Amino acid sequence: QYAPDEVTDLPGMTFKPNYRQWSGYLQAGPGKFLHYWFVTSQRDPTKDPVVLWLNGGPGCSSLDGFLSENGPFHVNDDGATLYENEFSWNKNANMLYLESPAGVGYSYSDDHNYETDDDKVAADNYQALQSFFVKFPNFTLNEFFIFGESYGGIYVPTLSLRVATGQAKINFQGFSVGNGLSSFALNDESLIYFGYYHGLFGEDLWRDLNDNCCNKGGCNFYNSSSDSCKIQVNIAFSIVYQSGLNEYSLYLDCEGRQGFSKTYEKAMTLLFRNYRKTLHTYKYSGPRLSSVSLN
Amino acid sequence: GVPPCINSTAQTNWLNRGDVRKALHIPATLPAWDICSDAVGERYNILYWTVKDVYLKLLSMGLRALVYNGDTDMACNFLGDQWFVEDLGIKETSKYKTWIYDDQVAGFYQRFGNITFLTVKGAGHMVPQWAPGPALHMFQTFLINDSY
Repeated sequence: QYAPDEVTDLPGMTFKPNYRQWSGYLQAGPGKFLHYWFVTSQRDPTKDPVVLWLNGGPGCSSLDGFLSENGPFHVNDDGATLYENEFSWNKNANMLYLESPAGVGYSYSDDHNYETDDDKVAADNYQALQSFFVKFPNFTLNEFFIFGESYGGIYVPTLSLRVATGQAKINFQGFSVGNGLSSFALNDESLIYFGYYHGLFGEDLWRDLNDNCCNKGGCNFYNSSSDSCKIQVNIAFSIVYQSGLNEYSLYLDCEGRQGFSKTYEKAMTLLFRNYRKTLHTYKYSGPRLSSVSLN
Repeated sequence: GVPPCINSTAQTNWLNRGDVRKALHIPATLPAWDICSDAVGERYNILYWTVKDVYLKLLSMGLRALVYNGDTDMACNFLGDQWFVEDLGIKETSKYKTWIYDDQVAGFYQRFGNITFLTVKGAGHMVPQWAPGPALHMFQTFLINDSY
């Protein structure tokens, strides 16, 4: 294992971990350095699979996955002490968290030029993965899986294709995506049905959506050319994303800020992207929805 | 930037402590950690509006896949991913049925050869955070290619 990166003690860790961990940098493309955090399995690191975990965004950090989802420890509300996660995924897998692309979290590039795209991210992630196995050659023969979430729905398959067809000797077995973005069209279309059948729209809006976006051949809530359909879809979109609901979990309260980060706003305008031109002309006007003037 | 309704204050404060950055071998010259990067997110160029063809290539190579969704999420809702898996055109090899965790229905799943679509009942976008037990069971089951 790559000794200089080993993490021997962590501020706020009051328990003795039964696994080892490393944190450092993996070389991605030229001048690009992706921060990684690798924790071994609590069972049998030599035999258990290696799993790469990628959060999405695009532009969000996989350390969110580590510290609030499936990592071996999380941060207490005091922001200073740590507690163990009994359902950690490193119970029987070696977990590799990668902050990607450069510019995300503690990952960076020498030129600070962080404009990128799906294929460049996949290529950088593939290079970083090879750099990982150079630092940790003992894990080259372990079974290998790629997991991702959200925009990881794009990151995971595009990286998987490089691993599956590339020269690097990696014992790649499979991939998985959680709440992934796999098709913008299907995500947009399905959200309208999800919203109506979860009681978010009411009969008037549902009738208006059907009257303006559907015909004999079915409905198009994704890229209709009808302005009246776009207006109705925007109203539906604004109820889901701008009316105070927690769009990440319908039945949970909305914690933290309602405010949009630019990254988030960009991500959301990628959804319903055919309507984003009109999105900014229509802002959800609160409970008086039925009386809102549409002109 | 922070996604709405997500409170990442605690991890942001911890990750930005000087002694934590040192322990994690983070260069002192780097800016503070943030859960999402506007520098990346604002100028990101999307190339894939669907990854259907990529999935078909990967599955044709014999790789295994699991598409799972917390079923209360509205950012990437379960129905869209269910339609995506069905749209791959792979013959179903199981009926759509429940899976159990801790003697309770934990969700539903359906297999289509090497790819499985699975829902996690009552969980949101971050499944391991909001349904940690079922998520770990699902994860372990997929790794060893067992039945859910």
